[in-house]
Amino acid sequence: CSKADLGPVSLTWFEELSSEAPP
Amino acid sequence: HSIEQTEMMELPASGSLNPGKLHLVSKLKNPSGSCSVDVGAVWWERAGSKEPCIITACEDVVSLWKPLDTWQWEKVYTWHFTEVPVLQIVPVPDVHNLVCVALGSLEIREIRALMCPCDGEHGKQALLKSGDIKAVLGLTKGRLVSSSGTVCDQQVGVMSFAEDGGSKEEQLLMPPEETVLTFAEVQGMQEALLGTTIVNSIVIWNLKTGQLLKKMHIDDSYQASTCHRAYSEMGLLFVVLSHPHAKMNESFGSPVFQLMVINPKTTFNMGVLLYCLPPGQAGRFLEGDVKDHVAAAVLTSGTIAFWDLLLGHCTALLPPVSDQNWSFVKWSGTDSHLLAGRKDGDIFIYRYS
Repeated sequence: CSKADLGPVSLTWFEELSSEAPP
Repeated sequence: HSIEQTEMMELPASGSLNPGKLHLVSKLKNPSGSCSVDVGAVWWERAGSKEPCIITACEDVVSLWKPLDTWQWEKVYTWHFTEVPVLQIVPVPDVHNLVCVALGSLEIREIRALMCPCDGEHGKQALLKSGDIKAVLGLTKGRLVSSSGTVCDQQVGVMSFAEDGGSKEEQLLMPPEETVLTFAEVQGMQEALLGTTIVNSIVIWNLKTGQLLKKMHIDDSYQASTCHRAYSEMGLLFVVLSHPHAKMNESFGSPVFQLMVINPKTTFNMGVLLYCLPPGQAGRFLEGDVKDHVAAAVLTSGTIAFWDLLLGHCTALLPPVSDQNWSFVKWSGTDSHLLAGRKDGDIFIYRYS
């Protein structure tokens, strides 16, 4: 396994998931 | 008030791995002799100064111990619980004069806040929550998260305490459609909270908005995993899990903790490292605690084992003292000491270096 197997990463994942998730 | 004498003891040398890492600094002897269930640390403020105190719990009594000179301890207050037994101490970081306790028989039925006594006053207690409580954890900034109810009517709520342990309010988080078993804060991310569920998922909440951000299924090899530490680096989420049901593997021994990496965006995840017992050591995870890069676990053999999470291997073993098995271990939240307890109620305080 390598980091590539985890898919594209984002340093701002928390903010992005917060803007995508239902309120 | 009873004053317990400090006793310096030689570390048991036989079978110890790097015993030099552990130095016994103090011991609290249980005068009641009743079964000890947990230990914790709390800041106690009196007359303008804060002291790091120890909280001990037996099934029917919770005691507050204050430090005297030269590592002696004085028991200064006890709270009694005659109806429902004490199950665990729940420290709440960043508040002083307050600690929470979970009460129940097999499952948690109540969470109570214990207020340490101010000068000349009695310690008080308040019922915070009752019912079928599955999990509870104290969070930084004086918050307490808990989950309760069945999967159909599950409630996940966060209470906030003022710094002096006063006023509280509760905010509800969106429940996942799976029973939450444990919680973990994401280090350095005050608004992020993780949970592990009964069917081996990891969920992420936004504590500010109450949103459920993601539910990710992880490897089924180890059931009922508990998350002890989580941190985010380079856009990835790293979690340290313990595996109570992990079986011995012929090639690498008995895994006790595991470091996993998760991409929260894609939910793809994989194991990074298994923290196993050294050759010749038997036992499974019974109870444990992780602080920064050091993990400590009480094993079914009665020994406490330590791992450096960065080095990836077991660094110290603490066998039972005087043939008395260890039953719980906690890192102190007020300093860098380790609090280790035996069933007979005696608590040993170690410095780990």
